[in-house]
Amino acid sequence: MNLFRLAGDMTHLFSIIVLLLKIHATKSCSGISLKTQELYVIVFLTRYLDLFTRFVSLYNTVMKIVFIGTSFAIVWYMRYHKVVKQTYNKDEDTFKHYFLLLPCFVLALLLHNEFTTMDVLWTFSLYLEAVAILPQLVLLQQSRNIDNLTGNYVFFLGAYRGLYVLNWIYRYFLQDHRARWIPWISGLVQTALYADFFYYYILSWKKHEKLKLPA
Amino acid sequence: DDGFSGKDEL
Repeated sequence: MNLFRLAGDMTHLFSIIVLLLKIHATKSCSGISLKTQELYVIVFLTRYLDLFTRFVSLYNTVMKIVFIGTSFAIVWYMRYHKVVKQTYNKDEDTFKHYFLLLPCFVLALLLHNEFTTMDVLWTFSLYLEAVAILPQLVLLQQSRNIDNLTGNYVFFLGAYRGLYVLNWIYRYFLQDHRARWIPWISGLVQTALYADFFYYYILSWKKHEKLKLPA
Repeated sequence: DDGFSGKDEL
């Protein structure tokens, strides 16, 4: 594992910690899209089906369990915690997330490495992860007030896949020279979807102003 | 093997 991959994983983990901290400490999930969070549960469950059949390293196993566990915890908080659920911006979280599920699944049926249940679902999870942020970005655009923790959460979540792209470049040129098109293309699309957000996030950070996305 | 497809990543 190279430093970019580790930095990517840590950034991903950190984004989740920031989100859980916001929810737990402020007892509020305002500005957070439940649809995006539910998509992440599906992403992790379909990607880590191999949790008990394929052992890569203790690090991988622990991280997989953490990602599955925390994604369930976030959804539980937003749906069932009696205080937190009242802060959910239900009327603004309007993105039809099931419209993402079907195309990603069809694409995974068409473009995959091996036609096996495990591999098609793994491929599906990569396609779905690439677009899972869309409901969250739409919600942010509709929010007048984006609090710092929410802004930071989305920033670190986007930065994680960007660091993975650097990891892939490093692996390809300096380690094994193997092309992994499915994660690469998905990861590039995923990172590109954040471009607009990154622009306004960095702008607001430079000007010491509150983050606001143009509608 | 797993490294070939990228399944050794998260």
